Amino acid sequence: MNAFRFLGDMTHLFSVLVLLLKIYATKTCSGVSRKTQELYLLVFVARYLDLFTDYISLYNSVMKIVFITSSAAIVWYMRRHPQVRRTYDKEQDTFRHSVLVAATFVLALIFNDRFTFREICWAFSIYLEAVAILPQLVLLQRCRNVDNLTGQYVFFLGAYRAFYILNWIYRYFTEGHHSRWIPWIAGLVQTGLYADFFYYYFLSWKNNVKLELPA
Amino acid sequence: DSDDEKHDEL
Repeated sequence: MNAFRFLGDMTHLFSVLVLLLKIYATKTCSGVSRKTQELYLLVFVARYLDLFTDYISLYNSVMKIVFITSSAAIVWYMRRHPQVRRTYDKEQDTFRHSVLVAATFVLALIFNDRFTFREICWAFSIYLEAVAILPQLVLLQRCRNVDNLTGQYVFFLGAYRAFYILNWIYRYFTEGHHSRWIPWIAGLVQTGLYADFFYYYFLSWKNNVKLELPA
Repeated sequence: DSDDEKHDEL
């Protein structure tokens, strides 16, 4: 495992834990898109189903379990917890996420490495992950004033994908992967979606002011 | 093979 891949995994893990701890500690989820969280849960379940069929390493299995359980916990808090669910911005979080699920599933049926259950699930999870942040970005834009922790959550999530792209470039040159166009394209789209957010995040950090996204 | 190496990522 190269350093980019490891840093990617760590920023990814950190983003999910930051969000879970924020919700757990403050008992609020304002500014957090439940739709994005449900999409991520679906992404993790679709991709990490191989947990039960293919053993790769202890690191791999533990991380998969942590990702599935922590995102399930976030969804559970937002849907079921008596205090947390009342702070959910339901009226603002209106993105039609079922459209994203349907579109990426069809895409996975057409573009996959092999027409098998495992490969279709894998391609679906990659495509869905690329666009899963959209409801969250729309919600952040509507709320204008972004909570520090929510801002950090999106920042680490974006950093994760950027590190993964560096990892793929590194692997491409050191191991010679030639048929990895699915994650390449999806990863570039996914990272591109964050570009705007990153720009305002750095501005707020540089000027030491609260993050605010333009309408 | 090339299928397995992508599945070792998260």
